[in-house]
Amino acid sequence: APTRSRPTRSAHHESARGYLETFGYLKKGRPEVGNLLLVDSEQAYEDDFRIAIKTLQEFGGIPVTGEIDEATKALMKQKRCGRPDREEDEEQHGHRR
Amino acid sequence: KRFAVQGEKWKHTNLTWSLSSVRRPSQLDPYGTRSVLSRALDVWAQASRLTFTEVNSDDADIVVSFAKRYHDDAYPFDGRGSILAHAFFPGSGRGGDAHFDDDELWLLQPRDDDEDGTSLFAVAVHEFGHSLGLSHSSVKGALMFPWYQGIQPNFVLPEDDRNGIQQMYGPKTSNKWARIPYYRPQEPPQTTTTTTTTTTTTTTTRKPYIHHHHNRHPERYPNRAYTPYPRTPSRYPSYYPERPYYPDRRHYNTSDDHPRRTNHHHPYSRPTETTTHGTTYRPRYPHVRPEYPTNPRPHYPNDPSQDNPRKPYYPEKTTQRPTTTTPSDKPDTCDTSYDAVALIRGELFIFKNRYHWRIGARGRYSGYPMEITRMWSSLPKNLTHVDAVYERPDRKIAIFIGKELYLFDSQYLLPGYPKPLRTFGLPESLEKLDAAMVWGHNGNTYFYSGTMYWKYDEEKGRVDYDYPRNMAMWKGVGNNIDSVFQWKDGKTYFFKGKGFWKFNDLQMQVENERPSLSASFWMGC
Repeated sequence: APTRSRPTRSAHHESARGYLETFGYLKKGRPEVGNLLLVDSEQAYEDDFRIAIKTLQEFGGIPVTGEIDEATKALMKQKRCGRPDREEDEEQHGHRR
Repeated sequence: KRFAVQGEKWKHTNLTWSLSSVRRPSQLDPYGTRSVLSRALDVWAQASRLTFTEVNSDDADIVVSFAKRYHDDAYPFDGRGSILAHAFFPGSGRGGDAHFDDDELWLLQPRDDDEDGTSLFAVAVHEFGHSLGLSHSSVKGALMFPWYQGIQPNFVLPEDDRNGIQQMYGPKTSNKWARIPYYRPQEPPQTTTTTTTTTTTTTTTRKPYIHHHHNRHPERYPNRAYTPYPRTPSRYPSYYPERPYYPDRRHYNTSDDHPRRTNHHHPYSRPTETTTHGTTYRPRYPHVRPEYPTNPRPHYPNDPSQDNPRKPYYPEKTTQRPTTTTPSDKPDTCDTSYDAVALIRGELFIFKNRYHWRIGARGRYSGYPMEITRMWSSLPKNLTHVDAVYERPDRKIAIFIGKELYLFDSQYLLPGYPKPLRTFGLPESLEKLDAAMVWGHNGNTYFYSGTMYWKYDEEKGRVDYDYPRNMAMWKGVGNNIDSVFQWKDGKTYFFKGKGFWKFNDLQMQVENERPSLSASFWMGC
């Protein structure tokens, strides 16, 4: 049977993903084919994305919803430092060094 | 929610910085820019042991540059957008450098109504936090909070950032471990120019130096009767350009219109030469502090005002002096047992009740015994004594008091301490330790209490499982020892009461049955 495909993601979703990757909330590079996820990793990606949004909301001190709501969009537009909030090695240690 | 230390830090504290000679700000004047950057660095300098010196070289520790879009690193800027700047953690080469997006509208003196401009000072203070090794903090209001917040006019370094920088580099040095530099009205160094290539020496004619203790710079301070020389750098150069900064003499009359009023009560500013308790005080113009090895003023035995350095000392007004009573628990140096003995930074520290002695290469330091809390101020105020002290292989200082361990890095209590003894695998029922040491014979750490002792694994942070064992192993010292430590001669010494044993590590027994007297051997009595 043909693999189930999802509609391409919204522009907000894509810019949010870029932001999350730039500032260390989401691992760079997803197993994608064009804009369509491989079926078996789609759920994993959704979970990671949602966790990343929550982590950003918590770090930024805004309500933690896991959704790209207005407060989250405003936070992503705010002027800020270019360094990641979560450094690579924190990924391995699982906590902020 | 707190600061995050990245891990790398500068090994030296006298850091150099410079504004890049190549990538300068295209819309800011370099002098104003350098002044703002200097003030931003001063924020971190005021809270830590770090010092910053501007140099005219791109090899400085911290090189600040302004660049647009892609600029030879993996973090291109985004034009007038949300990314303002970034900086690199301590290290060689690019380490420590700070890059600012030259497309932004940078403001040197931001006003409240500046909506779209960005305060260079606010961003620079943040980026220099990265240059010193701090990561982003999730504490809103902290400098290291990643989103731009501007800076309040009466800016004070937030608590979270202060904790972060002080954990890495320690707070501004207090005079416990090092002396405060003093300024004297000396003759300024006469410059002699040497021409190396032609090996001829030309000496400038020496200008006669006349020390004016009156207004030396009338053009700068027209209504000042007196001015200090040489001037110490002012803490707030651009906010109060006129006011000189006296490091720690708050009681001085700081209004500029009246002649300086000398505070007769302060020991460093007596009007005439007097000799008190064998110490001669010379006239104090300008105010020069006599040099003392460790304590900025002489220690008068049995004088309670020594307990509180903030309280002025009243030598002349004997009627005002409180009746001197010797604190009941102050030990007699030559007739006492010891609670703990430890070699710390190569110096011998002996602890008894609330006090401790410090013995260096040239013998006992003057001014001791001194309260333990004056050296380790984070210990409990109602401290009565310490049970055991040792310097760990990682140079941290472990102080055991009752059922708790206080761990210090020099004199800064590490976060998370004190910790209960059970955290280290010691039994819940254990009331206190008698002693602790790193045994030079095998490099292991041992804890002693009553009739038992434990081997402690510094890596794992807990005692080994096949302990405790009986003190009988250490033949000759018996139980309930007072202290044990390893002296510079590599020998182990056990203390009990007013005596001590030298211990033979190979034969695992004391070298002689009868203990020797501690006072004469260790205290030089």
